[in-house]
Amino acid sequence: APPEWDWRKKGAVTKVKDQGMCGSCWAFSVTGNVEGQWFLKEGTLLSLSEQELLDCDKMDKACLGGLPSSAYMAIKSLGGLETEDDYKYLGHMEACNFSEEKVKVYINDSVDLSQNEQKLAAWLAKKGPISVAINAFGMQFYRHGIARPLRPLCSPWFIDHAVLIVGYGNRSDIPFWAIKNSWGTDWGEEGYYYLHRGSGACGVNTMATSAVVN
Amino acid sequence: APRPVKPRAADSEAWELAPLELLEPARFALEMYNRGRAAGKRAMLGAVRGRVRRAGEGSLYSLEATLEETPCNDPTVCQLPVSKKTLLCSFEILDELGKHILLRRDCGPVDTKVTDNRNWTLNSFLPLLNKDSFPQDFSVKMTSVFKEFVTTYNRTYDSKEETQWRLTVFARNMVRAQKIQALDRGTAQYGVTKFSDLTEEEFHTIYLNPLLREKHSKMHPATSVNDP
Repeated sequence: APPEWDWRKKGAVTKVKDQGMCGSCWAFSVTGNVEGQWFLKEGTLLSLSEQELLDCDKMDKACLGGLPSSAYMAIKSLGGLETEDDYKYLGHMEACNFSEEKVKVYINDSVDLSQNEQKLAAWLAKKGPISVAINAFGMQFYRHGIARPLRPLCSPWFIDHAVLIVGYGNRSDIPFWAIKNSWGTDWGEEGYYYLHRGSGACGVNTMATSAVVN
Repeated sequence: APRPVKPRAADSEAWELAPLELLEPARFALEMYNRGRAAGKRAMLGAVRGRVRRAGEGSLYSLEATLEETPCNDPTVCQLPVSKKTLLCSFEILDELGKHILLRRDCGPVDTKVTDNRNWTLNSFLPLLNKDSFPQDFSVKMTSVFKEFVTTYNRTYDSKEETQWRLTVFARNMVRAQKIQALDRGTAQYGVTKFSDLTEEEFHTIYLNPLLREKHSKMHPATSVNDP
């Protein structure tokens, strides 16, 4: 992997969104990944609809939570994703209002990524932002800097938040993952969370996935 | 900014199980930890806190505990002072009809660098926080910080009671943030955020995603990248 990478600087990442009072992080993580994949294949950055997933992905549970793996399946079976503008985020489940004609983005497949963080970095640099799930310990009070909670407090077994890795690097020799969160720009570093890289911190390497656009 | 939900009964807050309720699962966790250890090498229970999720006939306890291990088990040959090794453990214990099953145990030594440099943090992390034990000046400072928080994040509460409750939650959270800060080995700073007036349970319920703990369906493994 290159020593550092940041997809934000390459225009592959949309602005930070806000899931509101709704456990829909899984939808934001997945749309963020698809936005990146589409950008890399087609050269266009589109902000995609999480609300479509909340309303129409019947395998997941909208604001009560969901799994990226089933969200990819839902996107495939629905036929794609509409844009944020066409299917606006409401932060609660409504009847499915999906329209095939408004689909702007499709995916062909989805893949599980390695648990090796070096391989994840290499994959990210070449293929785009990665959907991951982490233990959100401490994030309620996180303001800035690179988080590295004690492992027993941030166990990889207690994964409860899905986010999007958009880059990595080192700050004063401390390796980090740059993570796009979905709690608005008034949280963390302009909406971003920086987590220690290389130690499996908070289970960041346990559920890394991506959509595939051919 | 999202508006916090109504106040909950104090006893429903996460990590606030009554000590008596914790006793049995904590003893069981300690017993499991000490299983197979010689009498002189057994750990002792330090502080413990926990939460429980009940479903049907079962209760799932999540405990955080400190265990003290004395490296020297023969006081006649030990050099004084004998330093204790403190472990920070998290346990998950299922109680089904009174039968305990240890589902998970995750223990690690408390970072000595952290504890040496910031003794107060370890001490403050360990005991259960007693909301009545805040000193006077702490309350005054907290009220001022809370007022700033309310202004910054444009919070409105329905009643004086709710405001008072949120202040209590906020003050507890500030202490929690300090503990998290003390136990972080990176460069992260923790403190007031827009979620500072939510209890841990509210925050988990509203913003997090428990389904991620479920087993997800396996997809094709990605081909590795050879030449970036």
